[in-house]
Amino acid sequence: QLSNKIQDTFRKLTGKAKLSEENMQDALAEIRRALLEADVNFKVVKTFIEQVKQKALGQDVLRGLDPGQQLVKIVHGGLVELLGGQAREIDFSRQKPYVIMVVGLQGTGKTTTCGKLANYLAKKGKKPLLVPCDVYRPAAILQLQTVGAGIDVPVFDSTNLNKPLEIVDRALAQAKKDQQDVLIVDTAGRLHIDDTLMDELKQLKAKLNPSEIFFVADAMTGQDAVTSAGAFHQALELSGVIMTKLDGDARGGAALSISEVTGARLRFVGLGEKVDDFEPFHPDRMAGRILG
Amino acid sequence: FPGLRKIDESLLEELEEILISTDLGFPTTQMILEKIRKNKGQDLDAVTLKKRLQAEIEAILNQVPRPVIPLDEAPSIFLVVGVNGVGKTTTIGKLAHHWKEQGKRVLICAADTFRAAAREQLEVWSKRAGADIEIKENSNDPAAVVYDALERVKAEKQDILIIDTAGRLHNNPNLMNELAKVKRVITREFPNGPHRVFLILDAITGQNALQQAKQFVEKVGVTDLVITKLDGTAKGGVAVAIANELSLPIQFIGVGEQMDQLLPFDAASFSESLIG
Ligand SMILES: Nc1nc2c(ncn2[C@@H]2O[C@H](COP(=O)(O)OP(=O)(O)OP(=O)(O)O)[C@@H](O)[C@H]2O)c(=O)[nH]1
Ligand SMILES: Nc1nc2c(ncn2[C@@H]2O[C@H](COP(=O)(O)OP(=O)(O)OP(=O)(O)O)[C@@H](O)[C@H]2O)c(=O)[nH]1
Ligand SMILES: [Mg+2]
Ligand SMILES: [Mg+2]
Repeated sequence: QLSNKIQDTFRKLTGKAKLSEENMQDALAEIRRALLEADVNFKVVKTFIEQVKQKALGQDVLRGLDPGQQLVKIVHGGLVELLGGQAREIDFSRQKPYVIMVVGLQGTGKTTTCGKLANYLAKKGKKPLLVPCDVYRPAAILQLQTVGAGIDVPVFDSTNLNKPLEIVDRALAQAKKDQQDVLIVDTAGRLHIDDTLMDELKQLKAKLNPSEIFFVADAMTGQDAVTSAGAFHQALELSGVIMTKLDGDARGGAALSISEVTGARLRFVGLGEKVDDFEPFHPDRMAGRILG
Repeated sequence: FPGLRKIDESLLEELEEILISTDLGFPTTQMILEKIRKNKGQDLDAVTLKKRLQAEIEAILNQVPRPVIPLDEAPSIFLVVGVNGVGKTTTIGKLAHHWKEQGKRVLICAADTFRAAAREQLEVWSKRAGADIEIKENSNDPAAVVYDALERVKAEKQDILIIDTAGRLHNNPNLMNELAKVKRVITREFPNGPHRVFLILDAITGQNALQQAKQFVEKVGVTDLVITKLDGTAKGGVAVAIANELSLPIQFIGVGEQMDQLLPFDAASFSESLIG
């Protein structure tokens, strides 16, 4: 337990009314190790520890707290701030239909998440249309169709089309005709270093002019989170991040790395394989989880 | 690091960052740095330093015995497991292709009876590889379709049976029990089976991979690893931590989404790309 470890480092010191460079050294080393073990990117950890140190230096220990508790409070608060605060509500009036593009690396949970998003929005009174644009993965379109059928949300029929640009063209037309007010576009998983496929995403963005581009990231992602999310952000300017598989026991430090390097806020979390295992992101819960 | 560097604390700090960035993890990183620290004061150039790190990593990997996958006494039964989305189904397509090319008769069992379009996805792969496939359309009991596949293996004298399972998180007791049950069904029909249990691990996974490996070893008796998605920028360093702590051999690596993008594991080239 990190807060206990921090308490221990301070217990060894005496006359500790203020947090100082010296008495914080061991505690900061413990915090650094905890964040690295939680998969926060090492560069992000470095910056974060420095910010914590600066905030803590010379700060009078608050009444009722000992220096260790004080430091934990600063660390927790710093994490919550970095994680971007409570997710704000979507303003659907900005675009009709409201277009949401879902992107990310292979296997992170995009297709499943598209279903969860559709279900979440349908429950809020929206009329979503799911648009399968993964023309590469075997049975990907069938997967989204099956998910859609399970929640009674229409899925655009991409079955005999093999060009994502053509699919979205027709899907937009259908949505306007059938008065669907949200388009959720599922894209194929891809590597950020695959120029052809990253270009495909840029072209899709140009055609869709989406109000949201959600990057779907796996909670167990390690140090590479900064590189991959950073590249997607560079190419598309992400509007949000959804972290999946938080029902596992991965600490999820990638959430911090991704927030830091893209500035895109975490919006939702996936908590299981069922369509209801989905909720808005809570920064304080994530901070606690990362700290362990 | 250009030019000649003295091995001192500042260099060790830089090396620590390099190793951590590959997902090697804190403990394994410290273990390697301790060894380098013994040469404090020495001057080394960048190339020698790099080779030194690669050698340390390769040594950890080579400490793990890598048994040859048993294919001489048919049928060889392989169970493929792992958490969600790591590449199990795709890897099975690649393995089937790999062994078909060696002239083997391969049967694939679609035991992911849960996820949308899982059976259809595997069916495409079996067609591509030229393998047979056992599917049970309206069942949601993996043990039942595995049983059918085992009976079929006996009847048809298949050389190899590869069983695809649903992705599952290792901290879900019900799902881990379901997998243990599938394994028992196999052992009941074939006392020496499953001959190997492959844990598929995504190269991008951070420290949680250690926990995944521990739990899957404990609950399902994993014997070998396959690391996928090494065609990305992730280095898969946690595989070294797993070698160090659990002594699991890596048999293959996945380097793409196509059927032929599976390579036998090579410790030297893996270490080289880790400290590229
Ligand atoms: N436990 C758990 N599993 C999840 C979650 N989200 C998705 N999954 C599972 O993760 C696996 C991959 O999900 P997909 O939706 O196919 O992932 P994808 O990103 O669309 O994959 P590609 O299209 O191949 O890139 C499936 O087994 C899903 O059921 C989650 O929040 N928790
Ligand atoms: N780039 C790359 N992608 C891969 C590799 N192996 C698998 N994939 C992709 O990863 C995604 C998930 O692959 P699956 O085979 O469906 O993974 P899975 O473990 O069976 O997923 P679940 O059954 O849902 O748990 C697909 O988009 C695959 O094409 C690899 O070596 N490299
Ligand atoms: Mg998908
Ligand atoms: Mg699968």
